Amino acid sequence: SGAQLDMLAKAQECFQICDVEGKGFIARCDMQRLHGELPLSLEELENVFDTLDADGNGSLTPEEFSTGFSQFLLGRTAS
Amino acid sequence: DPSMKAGATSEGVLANFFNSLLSKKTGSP
Repeated sequence: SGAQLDMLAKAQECFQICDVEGKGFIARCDMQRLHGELPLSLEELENVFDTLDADGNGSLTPEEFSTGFSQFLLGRTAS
Repeated sequence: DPSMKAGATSEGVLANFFNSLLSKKTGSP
């Protein structure tokens, strides 16, 4: 659907903000680099990383990222 | 019931993270 495509596009743009080097995945250090750019503490950023890294392999793929992003959007529209 | 939610990260932190990214995206030139 159009809404789904829109969601994926937003997720991809947010992914690229985190993946500053364009590696194609987000490492833990990329997340720590966002400290100072986003109003979150280092601990919160680590928590977010661990939550999104569903398989726990230490890197966030675009798929894992967009899954977390869509769950966030669903939770927001549900409330 | 919020106590049903397992894991260290509250939904609020995750929401804060994504909201910040979205506002950063729209705020950049």
